[in-house]
Amino acid sequence: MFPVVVVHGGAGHIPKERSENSTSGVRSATRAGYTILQRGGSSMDAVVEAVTQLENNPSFNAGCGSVLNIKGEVEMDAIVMDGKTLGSGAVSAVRNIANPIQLARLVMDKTGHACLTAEGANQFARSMGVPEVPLESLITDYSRMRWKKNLAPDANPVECQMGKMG
Amino acid sequence: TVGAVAVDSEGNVACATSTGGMLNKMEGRVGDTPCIGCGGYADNQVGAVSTTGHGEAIMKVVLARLILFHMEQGQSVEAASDLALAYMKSRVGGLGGVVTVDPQGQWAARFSSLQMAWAAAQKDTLHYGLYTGEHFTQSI
Repeated sequence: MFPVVVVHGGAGHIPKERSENSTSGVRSATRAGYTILQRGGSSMDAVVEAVTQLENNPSFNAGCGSVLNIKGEVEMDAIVMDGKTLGSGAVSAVRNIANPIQLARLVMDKTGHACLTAEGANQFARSMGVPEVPLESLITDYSRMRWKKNLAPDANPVECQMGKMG
Repeated sequence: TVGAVAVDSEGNVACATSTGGMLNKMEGRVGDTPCIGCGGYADNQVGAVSTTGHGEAIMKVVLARLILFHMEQGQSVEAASDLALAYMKSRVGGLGGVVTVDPQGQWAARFSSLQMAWAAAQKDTLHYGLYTGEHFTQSI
């Protein structure tokens, strides 16, 4: 049995000037997950660590660096699933949380539910002692630029984000 | 969207996916990521998947669980991933990408968009790529 961890940083349009950051970000996150596996850690620990690193990396659409909604705010979604128990935890439309993936894991570990959403997810975070962060800390110049650019009436946000077919 | 799948030395698989969602989405819009079977799925008896792409399309085909169905029918991780991505593109015109593993440690990183940043680590080798067809390796 060979331990393995595989990471993605999102499919879609990645401008050339951002491609190096994207590639180095996923490589670094993969190394972090693999180190956990090499030390005998669980696959759940490995994937949560890898995704946490990418949420903290402003080059990716998750955590810090998330795209903005139509109001210029950040609402995030996350899920974890454990292949041994089929246990799963998720959060949706959660705000002001630096690492939604860690909150999703708490939903799996600490509640009998599969998903908590919006204000309920934020209340759960407070009850678990997960600190809330200011909205500004999750927004980057790049995400704000893309938000403004796609407010135009003739904009196509899906095509802007997904790019052309491969 | 970002995600990861892993197999540990006990043969347990897991997945994790996190996202800010779609550019300029309506307030309250929730995509595929938190929906079990869509943004991710993990079962020690089959494998694990983390998905990325146009969430409304991914939900219509339940992409993560669809890949594992193909694997249950005997397809390899790569063929199962490609079959499901091709179905999503032909059936609902959606683009996306996936990372997939099986309990034996076979893995794939596949996408129907032009780009997806990905990386994999196994047997002290780091694999990575960005554009369609790229597969670079280096020692960890």
